[in-house]
Amino acid sequence: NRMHLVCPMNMSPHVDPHKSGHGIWEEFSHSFTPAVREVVEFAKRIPGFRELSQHDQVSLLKAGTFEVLVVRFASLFEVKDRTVTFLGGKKYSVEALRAMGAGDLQNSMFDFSEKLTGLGLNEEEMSLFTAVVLVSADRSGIENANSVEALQETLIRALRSLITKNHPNESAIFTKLLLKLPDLRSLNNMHSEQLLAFKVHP
Amino acid sequence: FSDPASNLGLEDIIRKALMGNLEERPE
Repeated sequence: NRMHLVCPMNMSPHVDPHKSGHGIWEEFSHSFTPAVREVVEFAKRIPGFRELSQHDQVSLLKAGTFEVLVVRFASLFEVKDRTVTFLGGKKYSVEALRAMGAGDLQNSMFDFSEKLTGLGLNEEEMSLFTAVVLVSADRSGIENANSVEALQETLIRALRSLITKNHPNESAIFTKLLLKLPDLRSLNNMHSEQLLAFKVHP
Repeated sequence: FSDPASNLGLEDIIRKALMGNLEERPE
């Protein structure tokens, strides 16, 4: 009988107690579905992605959508004022969200967002990094791992040369970016555990 | 659900978004 939804992909963390489970789900899908569609549209523009088999495109997107969304929505976690902005536009303090049930995942999201923002990437760098994140997603359901690996290597090489060109005196940036991949994987695992434990009662 | 992605209907959204493009592709 949880009365709060602490994921910022909701319009607000407050749940109308008179709303049915189906209604709560429907409202969430209004924000969630367009965000996922945007990830798919982004994936389609990654050079080489559409050449993967359809099965592998779906598998990578299933495994990597959360990680891509974490990167895209990192700015919702504002480290300076310790707030999270929900998709409805309102900000909630870390303490308020903690009282509503947010736990370790929230802390880890702040940590990730702070480190990513600290790298000061421009739009092009962020976009290429996001492409690397998607093709680096879990490969357990992949049919042709060699093709995915080749695409990942190509994108990582492109990211390295872009970062080297733009930040000639900051070679650590590229390494720091690659180290974000395992961080994203553990955020994904934490999120999956919460999702599995989450139930909306009808 | 044993698969968190199924819990959100993620696969269905992804497939529709991917297929949409195929349908729109000119002959």
